[in-house]
Amino acid sequence: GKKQYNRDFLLSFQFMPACV
Amino acid sequence: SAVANPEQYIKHPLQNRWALWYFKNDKSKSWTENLRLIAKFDTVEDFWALYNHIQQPSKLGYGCDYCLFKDGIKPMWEDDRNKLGGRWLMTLNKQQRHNDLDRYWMETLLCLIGESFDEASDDVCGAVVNVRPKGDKLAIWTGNCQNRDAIMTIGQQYKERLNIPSKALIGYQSHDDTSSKSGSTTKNMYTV
Repeated sequence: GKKQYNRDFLLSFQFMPACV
Repeated sequence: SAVANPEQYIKHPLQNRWALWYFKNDKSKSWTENLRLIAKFDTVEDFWALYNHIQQPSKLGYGCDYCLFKDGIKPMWEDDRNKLGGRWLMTLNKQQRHNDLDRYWMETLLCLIGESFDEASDDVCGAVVNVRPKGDKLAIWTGNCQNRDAIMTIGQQYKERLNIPSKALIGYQSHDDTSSKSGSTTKNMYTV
């Protein structure tokens, strides 16, 4: 299926630490 | 011994790979020379790394644009995937540069990368923000101006996401009409 992400989910990643 | 949780180290893939373009109006150069590809990304994490690193539209100079398009589609009418299409166009007043422009552009980007328009998202080619002295413009470009159902779905959901009052109409115009217009206004094929 299509990979859909809602606004709140996307926003929760804005200031996450970078992947290690 | 713990098993690593993939949530902690795998980036979240997007449905599409996207390309962010920047246009700077330098009159000594041609239109295509002024259009530069900034970067491509295909994960949520890489989107934010780019977004957090670049200027907001309200900080750009007059005549500048950002364009976010699906990888492989150039942000111009002439591209095969655009030439039969058109755009939902939002024209902002001068005051909205301070109040709304950056927020609207971010919402537009989130609508695109999150595939917010369900199946109609397949019709989306990209989005453009134009920073202009007379008033800034935001647009979502779609691939075929005859696909009424998809276009209406996109327009209705986009308007809802931006919290545009229902009495304020936004219009969809075909690129064909925009490129061949004689006056300053282009007729709307659809409105929501």
